[in-house]
Amino acid sequence: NRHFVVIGLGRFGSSIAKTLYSLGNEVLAIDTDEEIVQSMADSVTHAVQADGTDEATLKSLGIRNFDVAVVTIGSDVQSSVMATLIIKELGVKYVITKAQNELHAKILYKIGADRVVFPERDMGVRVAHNLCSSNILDYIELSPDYSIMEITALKEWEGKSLRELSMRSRYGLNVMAIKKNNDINISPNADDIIEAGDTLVVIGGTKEVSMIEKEQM
Amino acid sequence: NRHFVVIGLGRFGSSIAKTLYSLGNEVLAIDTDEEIVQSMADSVTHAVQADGTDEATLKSLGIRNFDVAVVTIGSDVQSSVMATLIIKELGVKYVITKAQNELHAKILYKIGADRVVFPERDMGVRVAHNLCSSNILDYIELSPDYSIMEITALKEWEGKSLRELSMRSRYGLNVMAIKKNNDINISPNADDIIEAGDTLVVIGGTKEVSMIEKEQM
Ligand SMILES: Nc1ncnc2c1ncn2[C@@H]1O[C@H](COP(=O)(O)OP(=O)(O)OP(=O)(O)O)[C@@H](O)[C@H]1O
Ligand SMILES: Nc1ncnc2c1ncn2[C@@H]1O[C@H](COP(=O)(O)OP(=O)(O)OP(=O)(O)O)[C@@H](O)[C@H]1O
Repeated sequence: NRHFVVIGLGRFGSSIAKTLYSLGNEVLAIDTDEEIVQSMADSVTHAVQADGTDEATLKSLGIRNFDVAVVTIGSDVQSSVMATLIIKELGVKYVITKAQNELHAKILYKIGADRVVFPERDMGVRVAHNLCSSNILDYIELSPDYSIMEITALKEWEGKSLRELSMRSRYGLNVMAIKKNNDINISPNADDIIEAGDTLVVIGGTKEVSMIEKEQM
Repeated sequence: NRHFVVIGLGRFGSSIAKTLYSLGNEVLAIDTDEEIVQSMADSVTHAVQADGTDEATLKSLGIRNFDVAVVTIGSDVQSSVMATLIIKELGVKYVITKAQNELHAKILYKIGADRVVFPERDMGVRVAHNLCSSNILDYIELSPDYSIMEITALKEWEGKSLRELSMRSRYGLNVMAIKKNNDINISPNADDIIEAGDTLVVIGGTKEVSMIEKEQM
């Protein structure tokens, strides 16, 4: 398995560190806050109190030997940028850093970050779509071009088979799963009949998906 | 369209407010910080500087007439709980509140929150899965029972058709889309051939999806 170092153990960073560890990876977790480090001790391989912007400390922790570094220092943009730069210079192949805004992201890419994430912004988009219509249970943009949506069967879909509904030609959507009560069928048949209360998980172009969404608002 | 009020305009709250507004809804955004309120003025219907725990102010803003309230006050757990309680008592039908941890979530449900979200935790899980294997581009838990994964075609899949691969019987997965170069085909055929560099978007039981994932680590 791969070796990960996570610097900055806020809500987001600690969730990443704990999940990586539970999947069987080696995880070194670093934070300046002693209390946070203590609370993480049983959920990662090693938890160390240290400053992610202190080059000498990072060298002595052998950061250069890690496959991936995750920098999730939040409100202190300067520390986030400095930690990313130092880790990249120490030779870590893949560094992923959390950004506060577009400007922060631009600086991070310029100094060598391999990937930048905006966790609050992305989750905000997903939750906002969920709230827009009571029929839409979930909405996830997999890429700017295509999205996945969980939608409760529309009135006009009830009692019809997938073949009759011809989701592809009418809406540009592909039904990948149907949830009836608590069962989920991930290989729906053209002859499957949609009933009231069913939930369809569909994939389609972001434009097509948002057209159906707009109709439901 | 529906009327939304968003209280607490941090990174997460402001992302929700802006997305709801861009989808055509009426959005009232509230925060105690005057500067933040100013910066949101053009991205929502109304932005108001106010304290979300002040019942008299919320009454005078007509909060009871909103369909949905979103409470995204972060580190101040007491304010988050008080704002949720007051809004529920004013008669708002659906209140969704962000929680810092499980205990906070428990209190929120007890006092009447309709839904509680953990944006940092959920995104942390998704990003950690992405980091585990270079083949896995994305991993999303749609529910505890089933997940979606974007995976780069495995060596042994190259040159084979979906029919030959029989993803359903061998892995318990359904291929919902295939990405070749920048094109995405959301209605894959059993005779489609998988080539090196293709990305498959698959859906399956969370256990089945993580079995494939573990093999890739
Ligand atoms: N130089 C540093 N080295 C190591 N850890 C740091 C450093 N600076 C800040 N941190 C830690 O980073 C963590 C995250 O920072 P902060 O709380 O500002 O971000 P946040 O974006 O609110 O976090 P989240 O949203 O993930 O909870 C904190 O636990 C903090 O102690
Ligand atoms: N009583 C209140 N009424 C209205 N707004 C409030 C109140 N208390 C705090 N806020 C606002 O809530 C917003 C979010 O709070 P805070 O920054 O603590 O959370 P956060 O979890 O770090 O946010 P995020 O991760 O979304 O950036 C802040 O802009 C703050 O001004």
